[in-house]
Amino acid sequence: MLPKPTFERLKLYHRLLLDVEEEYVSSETIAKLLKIQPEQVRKDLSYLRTTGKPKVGYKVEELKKELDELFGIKRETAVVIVGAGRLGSALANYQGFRKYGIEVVAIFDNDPQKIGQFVSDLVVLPLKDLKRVVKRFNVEIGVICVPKESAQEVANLLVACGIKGIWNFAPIELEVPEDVLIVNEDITQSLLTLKHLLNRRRGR
Amino acid sequence: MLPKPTFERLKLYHRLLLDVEEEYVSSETIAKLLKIQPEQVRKDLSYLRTTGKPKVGYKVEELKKELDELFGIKRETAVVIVGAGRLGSALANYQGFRKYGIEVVAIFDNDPQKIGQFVSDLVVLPLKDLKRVVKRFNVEIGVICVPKESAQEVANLLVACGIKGIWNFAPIELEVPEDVLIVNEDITQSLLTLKHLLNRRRGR
Ligand SMILES: NC(=O)c1ccc[n+]([C@@H]2O[C@H](COP(=O)([O-])OP(=O)(O)OC[C@H]3O[C@@H](n4cnc5c(N)ncnc54)[C@H](O)[C@@H]3O)[C@@H](O)[C@H]2O)c1
Ligand SMILES: NC(=O)c1ccc[n+]([C@@H]2O[C@H](COP(=O)([O-])OP(=O)(O)OC[C@H]3O[C@@H](n4cnc5c(N)ncnc54)[C@H](O)[C@@H]3O)[C@@H](O)[C@H]2O)c1
Repeated sequence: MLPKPTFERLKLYHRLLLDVEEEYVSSETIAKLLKIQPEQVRKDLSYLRTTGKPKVGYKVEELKKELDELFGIKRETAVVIVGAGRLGSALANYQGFRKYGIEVVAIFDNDPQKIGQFVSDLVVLPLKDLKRVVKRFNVEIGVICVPKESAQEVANLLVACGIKGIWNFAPIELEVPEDVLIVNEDITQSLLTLKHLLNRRRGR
Repeated sequence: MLPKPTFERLKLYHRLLLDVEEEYVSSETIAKLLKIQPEQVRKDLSYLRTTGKPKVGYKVEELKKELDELFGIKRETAVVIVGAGRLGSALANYQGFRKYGIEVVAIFDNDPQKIGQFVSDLVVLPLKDLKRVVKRFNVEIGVICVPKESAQEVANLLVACGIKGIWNFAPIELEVPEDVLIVNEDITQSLLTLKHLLNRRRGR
């Protein structure tokens, strides 16, 4: 089992490698880009099978392939979005998910004005179709983009449909059964960090 | 100086308190909602001045007030967004920032078709107005919502205008001077975590 900080850094190495064109990459190059120590990079990569050659570095293709396997990049993961508002529509349109093997197969809403409209190439569906779509596309992840007042109710619905992973954008803690994984993405939390750090700098 | 894990949890306590209507709250209540241990909550709150009364708990108003101070919530922070695309528009419209004292004062783009259009109640401005707006509104934070190929160039521009904090949504590491703070928000990183955890569960 990978330590969590190592796992988090391996994700950043994977992202960096998408832009590296050379055949080999050194731990110094990765370390400099991420402003961390080269020993840390070597230690993290020692969890993988790919080894580095002294003075030459790691073979980029081999590292990429092994990290793809670790994150299951090549395995297509079907995702549904609930909430076709501002955030839900931005996510449904986002082409960046493709390179991680993530495909948004459907988007849902409970507002009659939105149902039947197009968001990207998807038609907004009513919630009554959720179960049928989850079964048909073997959907693994449900993305919650509804206001916080409706988020728990939507989580219950996703769980009832057999979804095992929830990506939650609503700023609220959700209650779900033990076997359902939740990743919370309250982006205002980072803004608070930035605000706090700027405050401290000005000596408030 | 607060340890980073404590700081991260205090942000979650602050968010929870927004929805608490009782006069007092116990460490057990907070712990249960966040699925952590009550001792951890008491230890975190011991960094604050507000103390809990045995059997009664912490006075909600006092806790809120002290956490507001810690995060500088009451101090209005002016923010600009560069990139009036899908994500930039969703952020410009987001009313949730107000309760953290964050105000989006302007949004910029380099696409002539977008300049002059309305996003929320803001007119999309050309980049040549960035410096004037940053000075006039004493803007502290610049939000980068442009494609990763333009992100570094936009970061350089924000730094040249005197911005001290950058909230970066583009999936790339940015180079900025030591005195500029960066918080990266590559939301696809969380999707990778979810995908990896689901993979492991299925025993792939
Ligand atoms: N927009 C942002 O930049 C942003 C930033 C941070 C967090 N968030 C969070 O993301 C969530 C969505 O935000 P938004 O700005 O897109 O809001 P929005 O109001 O634009 O969209 C919400 C959508 O959810 C739909 N909806 C409401 N209840 C529903 C239900 N029970 N079932 C199905 N659909 C339902 C609405 O009809 C609407 O289309 C909110 O919880 C918000 O706090 C948004
Ligand atoms: N949409 C999402 O859900 C999402 C999710 C994760 C990450 N991101 C990241 O957020 C960023 C924005 O994504 P998006 O989906 O909103 O893209 P988008 O294409 O909808 O919007 C990008 C906007 O930036 C503008 N732009 C490009 N170069 C510019 C420059 N040099 N100066 C000023 N404006 C410029 C474009 O004209 C466009 O309006 C990207 O880096 C993307 O990888 C988006």
